Amino acid sequence: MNIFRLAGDLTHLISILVLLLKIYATKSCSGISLKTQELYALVFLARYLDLFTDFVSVYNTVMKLVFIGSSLAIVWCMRMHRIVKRSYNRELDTFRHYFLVAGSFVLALVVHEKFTLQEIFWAFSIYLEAVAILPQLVLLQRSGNVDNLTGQYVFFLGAYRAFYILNWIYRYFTEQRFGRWISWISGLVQTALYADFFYYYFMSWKNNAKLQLPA
Amino acid sequence: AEPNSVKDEL
Repeated sequence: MNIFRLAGDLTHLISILVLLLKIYATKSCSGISLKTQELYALVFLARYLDLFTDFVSVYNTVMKLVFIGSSLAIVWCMRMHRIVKRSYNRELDTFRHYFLVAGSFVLALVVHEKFTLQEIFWAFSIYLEAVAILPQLVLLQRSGNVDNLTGQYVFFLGAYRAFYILNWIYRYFTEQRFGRWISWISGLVQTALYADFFYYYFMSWKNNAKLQLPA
Repeated sequence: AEPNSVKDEL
C-alpha cells in the first residue's frame, strides 16, 4: 500500500465520519441527499460481492464492511429515524437517480472485462460511483447555503478519488501494472464532477467566507 | 487467476 492509496482511503473514511458526526450531533440531515446515499449503499453492495469469494487483507475486509455498514446506517437514519428524517430536504432532492442506476447497469453489461456476475457488478459499481455524487451536488446548488460539515463531507468524498488516481499513477510506475482502464476513466470522470465544487470550496476557504454555490 | 492490481483496492 502506498501513501496515495492510504490518503485516499483515509479521506474516504473521514468523509463518512464527518457525515455521521453531522447527523449524530445535529440530529439533522439537512443538505444531505438521500439519493446519493442510496446510490453509495448500492455501489458498495455491488462491488464488495467479493467479500464472499476473495480475501486480500484484514484491512480491506474491515474497510469494506465499514463502507457497507455506514452507508446502510445513513440511509436507515434518513428514512426511518424519527427525528433525523424530519430535516430531510425531500422537495429539493428530486434527482432521478434511477436513471443513473439503469444507465450504469446497461453500460456494465456492454463494457466489462469478463462476462461474469461478479465482473459485471464490479463494473456497474465503478460506473455508478462515478456519478453517485450528482444528486448531492444538485441538492447543494438548489439550497444555496452549505453548512460547514456538509461542505467538508463533500470535499473529503471528492478528494478520495483524486488520491486514488495518484495511487494508480504511482502503481503504474512502480509495479508496471496498468490496473484497469475502466477504473481510470471512471475515476477521472468522478473527480472532474467535483471540479466546480472544489473551486468554490477553496475560494470560501481562502476568503474565510461561508461556502455558497451559485444557483 | 492472474494478479489484478485493481481488485486489491477498495
